[in-house]
Formats: sequence, C-alpha cells, structure tokens
Amino acid sequence: VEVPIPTTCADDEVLVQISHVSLNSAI
Amino acid sequence: CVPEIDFSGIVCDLRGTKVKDFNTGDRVFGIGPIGFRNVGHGVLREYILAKHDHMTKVPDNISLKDAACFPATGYTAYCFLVEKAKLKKGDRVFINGGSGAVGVMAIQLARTIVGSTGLVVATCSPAKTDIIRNLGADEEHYSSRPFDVILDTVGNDHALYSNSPAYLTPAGLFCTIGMVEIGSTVWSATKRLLQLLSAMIVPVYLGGVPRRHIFEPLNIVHSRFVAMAQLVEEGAFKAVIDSTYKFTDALDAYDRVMSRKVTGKVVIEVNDLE
Repeated sequence: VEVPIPTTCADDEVLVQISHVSLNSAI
Repeated sequence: CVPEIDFSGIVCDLRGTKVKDFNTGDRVFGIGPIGFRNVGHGVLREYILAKHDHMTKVPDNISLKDAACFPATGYTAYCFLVEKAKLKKGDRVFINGGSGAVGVMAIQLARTIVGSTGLVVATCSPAKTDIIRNLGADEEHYSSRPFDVILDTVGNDHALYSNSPAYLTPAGLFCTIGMVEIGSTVWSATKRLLQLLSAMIVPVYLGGVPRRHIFEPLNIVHSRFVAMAQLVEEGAFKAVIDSTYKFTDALDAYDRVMSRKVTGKVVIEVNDLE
C-alpha cells in the first residue's frame, strides 16, 4: 500500500521523516 | 490503518506552521495520534505530521534508535511514578510486570528516585530475573514491609488490587497501566474496564478497597514530556531493546511482540537517519 507524503501542515504540526518506531503491544 | 504511536525522526518541513521551537534538521522523538485506529494513521510510515506539543528534541547523548523506545513507555512511567505517586527517596515500590516495555522503564526510574535507602521489587518470569536485577530491581519476591507505591503494568488480575491492603500502606497509591492483553475478547476487556472504574469510584463504606487507585489513558502534556526527556538525558533510564527489524520485516516484528517473550521494546528501523 502506498502512503502519500503529507503536503500540508496545520498550525501546530511539523513534517517529520521517521527514523525508528517502537511497537506497543497493548495499544 | 497505519499503526503505532512511538517514533523518532528528523524535522524536514515547517512550511505553513506557526511552530517556533523546532527547526528543519532537528532530531525529535514523540507520540503520534493515540487514537490511530479511529483516524487511520499512526507513525509506522516514512513521513508523519506530528503535533509539536507531542514531541521534543532528542538529547545529544541518545541515538534515534534508542529515542524511539521512550515516548509512550518512558512518559507513562514518568507520569505515574513522578507526577501521580510523587515517588521520593527511601520509598518502597512494587512493579508488577518488570520486564515489559513500561516495566523496564519504571524499574530504572524508580531505582533512580528512591535511591539506595528505598526498595524496588518487581515480578518477571524466571528467565528474566538477571535482566531486571541489572536494571535496578532489588528482589523478585516480597515478604516484608508494605509498599508505598504499586505499579501494575500487566493489569490482568484484579485480585492484586483487591488484596492490596495486605501489602500497600494506607497512604499508598495503586497505579494500573495495563488493561487489555493480547487475545482479549470484547467481553473480557469490558469486564476489566468496569473493574478498574469501580476501583476508583466505589467508596470503602460500600465495599470498596481502602486503598487509592488510579487508572487513566495516555494523556500528553508537553511540559511533562519535556521533563521525561530531561531524565533520559541525565541517564535516569535507558532504552531496553529486545530486537530490531527492518521496515520491510515489520510483520516479523509483530510476530515477536505476539510471542510474549519480549523484554523491553521491539524496534522497527524505517530509515536509519543517524
């Protein structure tokens, strides 16, 4: 599945390129 | 639905925002949309739009890989032990589920705060006793004075709270974090939620347990998140990584989580940006 890169930000948001993600089994 | 909430990464665009506390190129870590199942987009993807008050800069002495381990678990341990329980030097703490993602953070943070005069006791499977002892736990089995704080990171057995007057001081605090196990049914999860709610609202004269109990969902307060990051920088707790997987092997990472053999965090490397 191709997920598009966001092109617009809300006033309180920043665009972040993800480096690492840790998993949460309980969430 | 894109899953997950814990991320580390690099700020790559501020256009169109009013955010002043970050610059392009900053190393950051934080918590994505907590209700990702409702909105459909978590953080297990290459780019995200992150709320500026749900993240902060990664301390210089921490790698992006380690930083991804802290947001939800380190923040949870900080909120319950520091903000709610107001843990202090010399206190006695019991952590149920010491080898889980929150447990390994809580043991280290508790050890730092209570100092050598305090006590940190934790449960774990026999194969993991050396691991949690190295994190700062004193004992795996308790048999002496009552505790000041109990942190239940497992949350699957209400008896731990209902019997707590036997091992929790009258002024002590019982904190529940875990609630729903892998494989829970809707019915078992609902029953557990009702137990937790009753533990907080049923007064003693109506049969309630005479010990204070708190349970609350993850609620991000930026000042607390920054305070947690400060403790990370000071070395109050360190990342405990069970295993690391490439982005393309994400399903194998979930198999590892589902194995229930995890100690600490399972990490997925989306892009190594170090």
